[in-house]
Amino acid sequence: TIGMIVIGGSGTVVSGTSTNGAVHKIPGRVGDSPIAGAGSYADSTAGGAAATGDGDIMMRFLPSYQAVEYMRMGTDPRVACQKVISRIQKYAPKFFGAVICANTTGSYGAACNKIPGFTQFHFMVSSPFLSHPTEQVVDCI
Amino acid sequence: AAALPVVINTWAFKKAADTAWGVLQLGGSELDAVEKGCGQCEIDQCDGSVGYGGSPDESGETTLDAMIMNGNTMEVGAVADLRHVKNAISVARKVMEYTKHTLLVGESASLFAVRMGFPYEDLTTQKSLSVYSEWLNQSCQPNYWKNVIPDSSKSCGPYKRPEKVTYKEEQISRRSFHNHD
Repeated sequence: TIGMIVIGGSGTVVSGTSTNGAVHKIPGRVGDSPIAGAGSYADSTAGGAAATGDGDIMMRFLPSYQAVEYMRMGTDPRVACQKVISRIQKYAPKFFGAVICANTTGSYGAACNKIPGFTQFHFMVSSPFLSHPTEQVVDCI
Repeated sequence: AAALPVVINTWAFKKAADTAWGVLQLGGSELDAVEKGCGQCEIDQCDGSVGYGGSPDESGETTLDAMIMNGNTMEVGAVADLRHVKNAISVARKVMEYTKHTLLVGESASLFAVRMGFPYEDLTTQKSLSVYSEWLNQSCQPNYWKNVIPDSSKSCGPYKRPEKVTYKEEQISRRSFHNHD
């Protein structure tokens, strides 16, 4: 799955996702990716977020919407991402998942759920401060 | 705002990031950047988790899900279980721009896509077929069933609910009950 957030110079926030879903899924199964608020969410007055991972679990918690609402309240994007991961951890401690967050000032962050074999999450960032699109990594919580 | 514009995407999908950033540099809109950026992964089949030829379902078919959201207007376009059409996020954008709906699903979404000018193609590849046949040869493990018979952790289906006998089976047993001298 790819989830993407773009914030333009004027502050316009757009988000998107694309995926082919879970391998060997039962025909008709849809995960979190195409669900606004789960797969991704964008509000130019607050920020954007996008999720990837086990969509069957994650979609129930609307992590992208919740992260944007945390950023609306002033929470730093990295912390907002961590908070939504923590909310899911309570019910599904071993779920596979990660979230990226960005607010309207261009600050960004990411978070992921630490499970055996998945202890770091890599994501890409492009901004005027970076000479070219850069791969960044975050330690899971 | 000096830190804007910004593009951030999941996983180390560098070409997708390059594509989105390039669209912005050439004066394209944020919607264009997300569509083309995610669309790049649909072309590149990033990680086998995006686009055609990946993640075959229980019948061996690849289907796609995608969405796009405009944070200025809060408009959303989305497709789910999209069949036979490769450009999922572009179809999602067409849902946003040419309908008052938010989400179209399944074969109906494919018919909408064809009407919007997208080609109707087979999303299966040699790779997805081999992933599928290998899965069949391993008793269909892993799968997403539970509480069914036969035991879905040990064998393929078709599966059914254990506690309730199906209607047909009831009929057969009732008929044999009367079927006596």
